Amino acid sequence: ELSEKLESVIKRISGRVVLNEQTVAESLREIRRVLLEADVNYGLVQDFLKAVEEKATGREVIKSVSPGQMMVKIVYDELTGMLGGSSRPLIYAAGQLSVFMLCGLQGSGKTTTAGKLARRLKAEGRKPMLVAADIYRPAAIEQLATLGAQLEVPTFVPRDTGRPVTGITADALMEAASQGLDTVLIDTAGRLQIDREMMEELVEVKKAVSPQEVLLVVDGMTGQEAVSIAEAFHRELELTGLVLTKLDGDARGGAALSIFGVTGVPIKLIGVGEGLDALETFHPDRMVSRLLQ
Amino acid sequence: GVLVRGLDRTSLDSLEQLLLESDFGVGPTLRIIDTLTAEGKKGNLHGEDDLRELFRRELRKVFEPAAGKTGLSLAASGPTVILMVGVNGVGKTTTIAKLARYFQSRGKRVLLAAGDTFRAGAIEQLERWAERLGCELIKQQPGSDPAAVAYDAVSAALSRKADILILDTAGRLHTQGGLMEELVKMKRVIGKRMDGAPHEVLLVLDSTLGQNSASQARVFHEKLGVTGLVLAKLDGTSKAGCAVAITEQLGLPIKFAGVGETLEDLEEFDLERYVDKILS
Ligand SMILES: Nc1nc2c(ncn2[C@@H]2O[C@H](COP(=O)(O)OP(=O)(O)OP(=O)(O)O)[C@@H](O)[C@H]2O)c(=O)[nH]1
Ligand SMILES: Nc1nc2c(ncn2[C@@H]2O[C@H](COP(=O)(O)OP(=O)(O)OP(=O)(O)O)[C@@H](O)[C@H]2O)c(=O)[nH]1
Ligand SMILES: [Mg+2]
Ligand SMILES: [Mg+2]
Repeated sequence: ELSEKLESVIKRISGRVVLNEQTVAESLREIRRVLLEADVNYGLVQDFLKAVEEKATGREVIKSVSPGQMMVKIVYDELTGMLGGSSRPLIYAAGQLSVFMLCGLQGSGKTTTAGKLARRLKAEGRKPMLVAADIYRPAAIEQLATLGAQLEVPTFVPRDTGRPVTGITADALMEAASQGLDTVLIDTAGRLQIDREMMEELVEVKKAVSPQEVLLVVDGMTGQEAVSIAEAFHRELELTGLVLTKLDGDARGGAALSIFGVTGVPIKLIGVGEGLDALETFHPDRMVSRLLQ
Repeated sequence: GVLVRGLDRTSLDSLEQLLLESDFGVGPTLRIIDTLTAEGKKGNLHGEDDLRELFRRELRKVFEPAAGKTGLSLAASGPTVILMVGVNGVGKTTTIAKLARYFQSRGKRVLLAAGDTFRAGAIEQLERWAERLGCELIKQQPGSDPAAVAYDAVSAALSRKADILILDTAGRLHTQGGLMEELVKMKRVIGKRMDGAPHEVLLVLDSTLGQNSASQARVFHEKLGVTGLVLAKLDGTSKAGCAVAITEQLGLPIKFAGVGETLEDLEEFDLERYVDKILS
């Protein structure tokens, strides 16, 4: 289940006793290609290759292993090292209302993820409320309300979409408290990280609700802009976690390594389907295999 | 940097980095850099401006074959039927609304069809847009067969003498075999109801996505015969460089660019502006 390119790396440098500079350089070119084609951030790939080169050059090859296999093992170990500790659990407030805020670019999967989270929390014995804070997209409120109805989870719907979102979310918290609920999931509108006004709206919402989690929802197929996008949201909001969606497809998911590798924001969950049950914990080792396939 | 007859190696390296960071992909980037390096060795490059100009010319070559097909194919008689497809969340429904506005502003009577009978709020979303546009909408109950909606919609377009019919479909990953077959069936049913329809199968790509867009294009094209691409969300910071590989491999014309979330935010694709964005 290794990519053809890495298999050819193994074949090409077989029959050598030490990983010399030329051997390593050839292999690094192939590895660079594999990672870039997996959408891993360009700058991160450069740093990664340097680290691999240091580990590889001049190493003696273990008797039972071919130089090529050793090279690939070094890559595996380095990637696993980089993604180690990238998976973290959700943070709840002790003895009071927990608030999770979902944000991200247009179409990344926020509303669906809010539904999935509500389902998971309910299954864990918690009492969640969904909050429809996207007052812009046509029928966004209906979309979330439909999910809430399917899950039999209360959905807070703005009475007046002319009011600012901060007022809506503050009202939602009061409503959740009065209903004796314990977790509030706020679905926000998709926005560009370069949209000053819309980013400011998120900053205001965060101030208004003091969330335990500010989750950036990122499409798992996102390309080279992943880091720049995440950095902007992180700078404005101090993200507590990432959710990568649509990993049920054949995208290699380099955005995961890129964002965690550069910003250190942990990956809390992954989306693996459109169904409300399609939410999983992130497994770094599975991601490494996915990146190298 | 080492001079390649008047051109700094550093400039070529910077351009390589720029292209890779624009989601061009390794293959297309290496090919372009090799071509430009060869030009440099022949002495045809005398600085940054030459490099940019030559890069622009190389891209024009890539887009040349598809350039003649960027207009929309209209039906010889009767309604022109357009099927909008693509993976989840790329911008299909919003693009349909923008396209309806595009045609209305050209005096055409547009009919819309709510072919996404699956996702929560999908029919409502298109209904809202139809209201804003003052456009008729064909819809059925959520959960109904999308092919049945398509059949109804084509019948309605014919009997009501609409100029344009645009059908929405549910988002689906190209790896979901059963869902791809659902689209194939929808297209077949449309063709049964009206000869030659759909006249356009538009694949919407999200400019923010990376190399996976090329796989999407390949599979959707294999299954359906895509007639054109829409690059949505080009108002973001992503440069949709994978469109180059797709054009090289499949020759699919890019018909429109989505540049925002309102009805006015649809542009006919402009190659020069696309190159400007890449080089910016
Ligand atoms: N296959 C798959 N589809 C997903 C996943 N998560 C979300 N989707 C789909 O992606 C599309 C967009 O999801 P939404 O939840 O509407 O995205 P959003 O971020 O709320 O969109 P905006 O509010 O417009 O920014 C829908 O078709 C969802 O069903 C996932 O993990 N896998
Ligand atoms: N900035 C920007 N946002 C866009 C553009 N096109 C669509 N969007 C936004 O992207 C999000 C998803 O758009 P939809 O039209 O619902 O996408 P879709 O492909 O129909 O999604 P599904 O039906 O769930 O698969 C919405 O928030 C849109 O407003 C664009 O060109 N620019
Ligand atoms: Mg949403
Ligand atoms: Mg849609």
